[in-house]
Amino acid sequence: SSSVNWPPEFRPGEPWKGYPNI
Amino acid sequence: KVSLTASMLASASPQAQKQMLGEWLFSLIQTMHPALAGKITGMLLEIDTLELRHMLESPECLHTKVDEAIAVLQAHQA
Repeated sequence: SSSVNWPPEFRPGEPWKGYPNI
Repeated sequence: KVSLTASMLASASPQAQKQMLGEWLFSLIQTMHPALAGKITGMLLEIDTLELRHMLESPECLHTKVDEAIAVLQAHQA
């Protein structure tokens, strides 16, 4: 299930790629 | 602790704003919920940037959103 990976995890110091279109 | 101001955000691109808000949210949430901070921050970054900027100036609003995110996350994981 794709929901397993939700929500994307934010990691400090790394570029945020969770929602690139926003 | 990450310091972030409205003027810093105003001069940044939309993507950079999300990044700055993410760093700021993570630093705050980490003190409250260390194990969940990354996931909660990820959820809160789904919120519109304008509303996130409002949360920046309203700790009460921020805490409400954090509590909501935890409830959703726990329900999702249950």
